[in-house]
Amino acid sequence: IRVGWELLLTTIARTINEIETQILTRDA
Amino acid sequence: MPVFHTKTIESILEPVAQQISHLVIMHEEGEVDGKAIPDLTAPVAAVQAAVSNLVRVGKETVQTTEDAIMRRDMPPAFIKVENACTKLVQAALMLKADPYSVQARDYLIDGSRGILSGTSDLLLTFDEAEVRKIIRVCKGILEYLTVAEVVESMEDLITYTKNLGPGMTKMAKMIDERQQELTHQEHRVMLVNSMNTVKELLPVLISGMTKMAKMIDERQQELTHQEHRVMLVNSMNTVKELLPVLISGLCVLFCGHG
Repeated sequence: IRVGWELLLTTIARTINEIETQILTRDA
Repeated sequence: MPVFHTKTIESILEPVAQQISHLVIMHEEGEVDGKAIPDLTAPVAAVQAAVSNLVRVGKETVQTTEDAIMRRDMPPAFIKVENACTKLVQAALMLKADPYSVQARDYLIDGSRGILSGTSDLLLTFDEAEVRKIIRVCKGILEYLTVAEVVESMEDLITYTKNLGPGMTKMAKMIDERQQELTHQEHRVMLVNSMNTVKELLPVLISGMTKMAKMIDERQQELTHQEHRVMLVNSMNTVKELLPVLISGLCVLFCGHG
């Protein structure tokens, strides 16, 4: 479970960063 | 049936959705009962920083966009993501004090689901704005198609087709890109078919207009007022056939949004 939660939170952080990039790209 | 209606959204959210679903099932089936959850302060801090950046960039976008619907729909999504993040922060604090905390585990699940839901709302809001851009181009074409009514000479027709061409090309490109993005096969097929119909009908329209303009240009005296009217009506009917086809094609774009 340690790997599970850490992995999920890491994926969430990466996903949010990716969405931020998407917003910046589309906005530009 | 795909959960996400565009490939971009699917590629971004699918990994998170799968992991959350997996962890929720593990918890619901009691596979992790009685096991300690370790300190998650560091990964939660990374999520918090990412959320903070996302909301900042998103708010800047809301301030600058001309799209009123986006301005209205984005702030609730920010609030959802921020609230979910707060739950994750609380969970991390609780786990530091008690690695067996049941409430912290629930907060982790709620927070993760909230992030998924909020980011999904955010991406949908953006996607809908992209669709509105396509619709604006299509509406421009529709409006210009009605100008066909006043084209009566070859000179007018040349100007008309010259003006129509770039818009049509732009619309075809946007719709082609859109259909490639859609995950639902039936939506894709409907959109492609609608666009193909437009592509097939357009030369018919131009050809009809050419015939009419030629006849008028040649000053065919035998052309009675009644015949002239019939030709004009036929030409306009072709234009009118295009309109519902285009509109139904565009409606397909929204199908994935429920």
